[in-house]
Order: sequence, then C-alpha cells, then structure tokens
Amino acid sequence: TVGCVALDSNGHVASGTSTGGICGKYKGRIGDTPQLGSGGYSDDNVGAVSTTGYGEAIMRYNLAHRILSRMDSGIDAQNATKSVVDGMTARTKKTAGAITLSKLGDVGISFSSKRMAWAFVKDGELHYGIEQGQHEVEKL
Amino acid sequence: VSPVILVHGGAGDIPDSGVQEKIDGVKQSALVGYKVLCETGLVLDAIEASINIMEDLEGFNAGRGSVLTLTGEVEMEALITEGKDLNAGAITLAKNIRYPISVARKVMEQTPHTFLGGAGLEDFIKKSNIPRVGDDWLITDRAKDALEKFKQQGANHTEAATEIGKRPGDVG
Repeated sequence: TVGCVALDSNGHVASGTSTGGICGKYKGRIGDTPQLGSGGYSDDNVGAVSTTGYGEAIMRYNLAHRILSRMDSGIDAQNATKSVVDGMTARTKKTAGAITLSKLGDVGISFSSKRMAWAFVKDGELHYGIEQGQHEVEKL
Repeated sequence: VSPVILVHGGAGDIPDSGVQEKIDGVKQSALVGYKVLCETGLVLDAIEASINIMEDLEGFNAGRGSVLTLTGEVEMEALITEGKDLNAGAITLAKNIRYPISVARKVMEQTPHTFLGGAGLEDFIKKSNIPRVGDDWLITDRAKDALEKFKQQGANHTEAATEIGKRPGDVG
C-alpha cells in the first residue's frame, strides 16, 4: 500500500491511498484502502490521514477517522496518530501505520509494524525514515 | 500556511533487502509531489503525482508490483479524499489500469458517485477512455514468487490456503 497527505498554502488538505491488497487474498476481497474513514480521510477543519497495514483490522477499527476525531478534540497530530495506531494494535492484535497532517501542517507518523517507509517535504527540508524511531533530514 | 506533503510506502515486515528501495521511492514520491504542489498550488494534483510515482515502482504494493490473489490476478483499490468539501472518490477490484488513484479521482470529479467497483467500474473505465495496461506490466516476478511462497506456507498448515480468513498474507 502507498499513501499521501498534503496541505496547500490555502489551507486545503487531501489524502490518497492506493493498494494491491494482501498477497494470496481471496478473489473479490475488499480491504480498508478504498473505504472512507479506514484507508483515509480529509477534513479542512482538522487535517488528513492515509493508513496502511492489516486491512481487516484497520477497517473494523476505522483507523483514519479515529485519528482525526482525536485531533478534533485537541490532541496534536503525532500523539493522535501514535495513540490510535497503538490502540488498534492493542485491541485487534494486528499492526498498522498511518501518516497525518493537521490543518496547520503539523506532521504525525506512527506504525506498530516492524517498518514503514515514509517521507515528507516541509520548509525546504526532506525528512524520511523506515525504522522505528528513525528520522533523517536533508536540506533541499 | 506552508505547503507540506507527506507520503508512506506501506507498513509491514519489510525485509532488509527492500529497505533502500523503499526509502528511495518515498523520497522520490515526496519530492515530485512537493514540486507539483508548489507549482500548481493544487493539493489534489500533488497527491495524484506522488502516488503515481509509487504506483509505477515495482517495489511498492500498488499499481505495477501489486500482490496477487490466490488465483494469480491483480485486483487494485484506491481512495482519494478532499478536505474542502469532504469530497471523495474510491474504486475497488480494479483490473488492468496503470494508475488506480487517478481513476479514483475521476470518480470523485466526474461522477455523482463516491465508490465504484466491479462491472460498474469496468464500464466507467471504458466510457472514460482510461488506457489499459496488460498483466505483463502489472504482474512482476516478485509478485509471482511471493504468491508461490504464500501457497507453500499454506500447504504446511492444517487449514487449506484457499479458505477465507485462515491464512492472511503479508500486510499492506
């Protein structure tokens, strides 16, 4: 699965998620990716989210919408993303990851899986990582 | 506010051999998307451009390089959402298209519907003259190998590999 969230200079947010699904899936199986509130969600009043991971758990937990709901209650993007991803894993015993942008451009990145590749560009810097806790920065 | 673009390339047990390819891909995707965002100011154009990059890279599970069903087919899914008016477009069980996210955007912008799949999606793809790509583009040797490995692992379990819900494959 791949995903993207973005914020433009007018304060508009959007998200996109695209996937081939799960290897060896049953023909006709539909996952979390295309489902609103699971694979992604955007609201200019709050922010945008794209998710990845174990689809059956993500859709049952409504991962993307839960993250935005937590942000709407005043939690920052990083803490909202981490607490909800961890909450899903604690509840379902399955792993996931999510990327989040707030309406002000604050970044949230979290994953309960072994790895998740991510990158963002903000204020003339390229940030990226793939391991837990890794955060590299390159000046553009 | 300053424009920002943030991408992911999938979460899971990514092997050591795939780490650099994933990092290179997400960096390229973010840089291309940021350039589009700055040049056009259009957030949807940036999202689409970023994801198109990863849909073309076989190291990512989307577009070219998508994993296979038990019967060896590619069935792709995509969702695009817009925060301004809470608009969205989604597709599922998509076959033989290069850029699923671009088709999801067309569903959002060119139809009164939000989510298309199956025969309706096929009809929309044909009526919209969306170019088709063959399995020779979408299905990679890596995806074939992964399916074979999955089936072999399934044969070692008491449940049949074809039984729904018994043997989930690698995660997104």
